[in-house]
Amino acid sequence: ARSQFLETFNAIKVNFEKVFKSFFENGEGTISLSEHEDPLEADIDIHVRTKGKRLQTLSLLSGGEKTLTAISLLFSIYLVKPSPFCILDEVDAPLDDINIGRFTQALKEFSNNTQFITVTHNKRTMEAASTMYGVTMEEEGVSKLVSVKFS
Amino acid sequence: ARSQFLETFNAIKVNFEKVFKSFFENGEGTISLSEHEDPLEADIDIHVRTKGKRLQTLSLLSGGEKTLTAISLLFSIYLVKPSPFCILDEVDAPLDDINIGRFTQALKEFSNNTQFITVTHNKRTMEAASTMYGVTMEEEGVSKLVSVKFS
Amino acid sequence: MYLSKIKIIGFKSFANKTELKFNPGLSCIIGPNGSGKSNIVDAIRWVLGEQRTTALRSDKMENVIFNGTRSRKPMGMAEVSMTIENTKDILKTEYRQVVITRRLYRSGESQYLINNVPVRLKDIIDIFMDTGLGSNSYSVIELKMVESILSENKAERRLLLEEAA
Amino acid sequence: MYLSKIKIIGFKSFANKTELKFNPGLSCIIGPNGSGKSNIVDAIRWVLGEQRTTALRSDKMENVIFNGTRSRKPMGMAEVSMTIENTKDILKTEYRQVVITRRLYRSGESQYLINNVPVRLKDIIDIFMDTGLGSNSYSVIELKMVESILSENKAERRLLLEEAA
Ligand SMILES: Nc1ncnc2c1ncn2[C@@H]1O[C@H](COP(=O)(O)OP(=O)(O)OP(=O)(O)O)[C@@H](O)[C@H]1O
Ligand SMILES: Nc1ncnc2c1ncn2[C@@H]1O[C@H](COP(=O)(O)OP(=O)(O)OP(=O)(O)O)[C@@H](O)[C@H]1O
Ligand SMILES: [Mg+2]
Ligand SMILES: [Mg+2]
Repeated sequence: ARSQFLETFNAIKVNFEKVFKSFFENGEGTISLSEHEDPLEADIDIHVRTKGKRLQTLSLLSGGEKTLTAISLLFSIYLVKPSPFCILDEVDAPLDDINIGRFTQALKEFSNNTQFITVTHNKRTMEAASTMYGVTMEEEGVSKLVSVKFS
Repeated sequence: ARSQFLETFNAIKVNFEKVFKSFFENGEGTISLSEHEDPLEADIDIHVRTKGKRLQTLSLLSGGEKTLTAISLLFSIYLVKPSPFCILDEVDAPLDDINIGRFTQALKEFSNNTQFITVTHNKRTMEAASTMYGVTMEEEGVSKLVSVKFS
Repeated sequence: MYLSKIKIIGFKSFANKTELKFNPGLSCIIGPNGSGKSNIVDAIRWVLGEQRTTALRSDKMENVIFNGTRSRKPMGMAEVSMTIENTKDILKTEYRQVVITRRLYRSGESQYLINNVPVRLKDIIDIFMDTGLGSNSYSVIELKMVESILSENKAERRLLLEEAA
Repeated sequence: MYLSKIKIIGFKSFANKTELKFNPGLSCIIGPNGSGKSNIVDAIRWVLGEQRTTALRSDKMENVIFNGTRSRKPMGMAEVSMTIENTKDILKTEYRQVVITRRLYRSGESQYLINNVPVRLKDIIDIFMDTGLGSNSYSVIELKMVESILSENKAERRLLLEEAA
């Protein structure tokens, strides 16, 4: 179990470095296991450096940077062990236009292995989808679906 | 102190009922003090009812509905005791287009008594502002201001 | 493996029978605040076996049953069915297509079915073993999780990676 | 009463002296993720006397001083000045215009000034007494507060209403 965990961890780590770089142009990020006798008990540390800064405390990151860092970790896990489907509820809300573009680009690349369903208020995220459902409440308090399918 | 608190509380309550209604077309909201010997120790309960439902648990409200409920309470307090200025950091992120319209409308109405400064990624919120500053990082890691003032 | 259909009736604001069909690839759900989008997300968590009422924004499980409006009475049961195409034989079953159903009655009585055969909650959890699905996994992501993934308390991160390993 | 100017130098990502001028009425601040918008919000909280490092996203106060990049050294001091037009005589002072300044040196030494006269933190807090300003008030609102205002734990709401009463 220990060696399996370490093997999985290292695969996730390699992915994290790649995915993080795709979101943060001039940044670098990695993960590491904290010092511990038993790797199965160690903490997972996240280290990031954005645009020209030296190593950064996660708490000082901006709202959008935190969201992209967390999404990078989640996508890194998917690449190792694809979740067959993944629902994302308004995770794009803190992102600016450029980052929404990078986010939807990443979704398209991973959607070969993982089926993504996003809930969003953002036009660019909508444009990236191939199927779209609208939810409304014509009758008060009762949800109704309107399909706006493209394919 | 007790009668002053009750007087303030009732003024806030009257405002909350009005402001809530301006955000929730078919809804009603109010606040009340929980049962307690000393009103200064009582809890403040929030009761809301949205579109045709009966009284609702706050936790069952949607992301956008929660944001508007909290904003209604904050604006109700401002109407009683205007904070001279108020900074809103991306509170519009969970709101759909129609609610962003109602939100910016409320900001314009209150901006006679309170100076509002909003941080936003949303075009409609930007359009409502009379002064706009853009922040960028031309040199890595160093913020720089670009003024996009209108008036 | 992909989710091809979700059927919702009596669950939260979905008083009327509602079906969503999906293709593999990227889909999105849009609509005004309060219209029911996150309720669909809750329905997916619930049919996968979610037992934590807080993850469903409730204090009791009964709150997921449609609770009525001024013009409609509350309903007596909530039901969600999810159809999964078992294309890569990821699910632990010989079926090509698997329909998972969960029902909850106001009485508190619960039912779980796989392809219309009554099973126990445990059987639903087992079928998703090792797939990265199942309700405690990283298949449903919302903004609140961003804070917990990055927080000082590293337990959340631990759980995520353990699911994968 | 309104905020007419903010001057920031050495505070978080604002290595260069930066001035924002405001009119009464509605203003907005825009820009890409990570560009420094919330840092301006933090600067406003800080100059009003915020002492809780968590409200400034730091574990120590020293973290608000510009901490350098690959091409720039860290700075030795952070300074924020806020100019307030005391139009309705709301502030407890006879001045028509009040400039509040806060400085922090890496040594840990702090300075507070009102119209360039050194004062104590207490004097800054006093000048804002009863105005609904001051760092523990409802003048800076972010999304995290929405959850706490509506949470089961009603202490947050209590605090807000007490500020007003
Ligand atoms: N058991 C129930 N019966 C009826 N209606 C319910 C029930 N539980 C929740 N609701 C209603 O569902 C609505 C919330 O829906 P939901 O959270 O899906 O909205 P949303 O589309 O995600 O909105 P947002 O864009 O604001 O996040 C609330 O108005 C709530 O009253
Ligand atoms: N002491 C410091 N010295 C230099 N840079 C700092 C310091 N503290 C924070 N920063 C940087 O400021 C940036 C965050 O800025 P800020 O939170 O203002 O972004 P933002 O414009 O609000 O972005 P978003 O739209 O994502 O919320 C981070 O990249 C962080 O590295
Ligand atoms: Mg929602
Ligand atoms: Mg920010």
